[in-house]
Amino acid sequence: MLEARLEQAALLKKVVDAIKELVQECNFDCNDSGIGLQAMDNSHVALVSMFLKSESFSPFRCDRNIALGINLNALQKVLRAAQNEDILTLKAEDAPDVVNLVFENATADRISEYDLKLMDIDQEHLGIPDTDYAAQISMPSSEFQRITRDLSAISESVTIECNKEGVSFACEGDIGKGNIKLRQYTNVDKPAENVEVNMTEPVALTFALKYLGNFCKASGLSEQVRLCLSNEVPLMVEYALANNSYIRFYLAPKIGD
Amino acid sequence: DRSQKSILGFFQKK
Repeated sequence: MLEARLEQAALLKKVVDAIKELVQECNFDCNDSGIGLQAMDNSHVALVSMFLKSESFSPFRCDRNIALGINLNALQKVLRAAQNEDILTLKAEDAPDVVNLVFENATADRISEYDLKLMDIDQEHLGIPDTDYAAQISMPSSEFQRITRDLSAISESVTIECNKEGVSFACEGDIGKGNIKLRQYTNVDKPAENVEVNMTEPVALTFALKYLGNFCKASGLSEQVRLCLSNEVPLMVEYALANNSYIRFYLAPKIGD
Repeated sequence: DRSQKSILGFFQKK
């Protein structure tokens, strides 16, 4: 059976908010190392890969591998009943028809219990190759969200270029063009504001802003975001969570003239 | 114009 207790319901609420535009139905794969999820969007352009390590829960128990096939819209409806600060416990039998969610407030004078029906989802898993990315950029997630939003007003696509000058986000549309350059920045007192650029070779790739805008829905999960790029491979956008848990998005580039 | 690639062109099905 599965029993996984989260100190704050906010984490699961934010995870579901972050992925439900991209994916409507998916399996939450539970095993003794934690709860994972991998799913493509309908058009097979983007992929989300999330893993909440067992250490992110206290306690965590999962005796055997269990796939919880969940409609994220339905899960969100149930999670709306949880306050951000509630303690959230997920429970499921070994071959479950439902997942049980319990929300307790901090003073333990309210306990809400919900059963969410599960569905059979035949989901393909993709092997994500280990990649030595040519460029890695860490920046405030709010900054990335702002850049994505601002450029979306101009164009459908953005070209992210990384060279020894720094990183630039450029786009061109009917009304004109825009370009945002970021340079390395270190603030010892406020590391959340740091911009770090690590590059082994120059990279320039073009991506659809619509998907980047979707990824930015995860901004509330982490103050920093990491962009990893190599020429002619999907972009990885990573929001690191506590206890080595993570939510990663992959986006196939636009290629060719 | 550039064309949007599929993620399946990069990551193989397991």
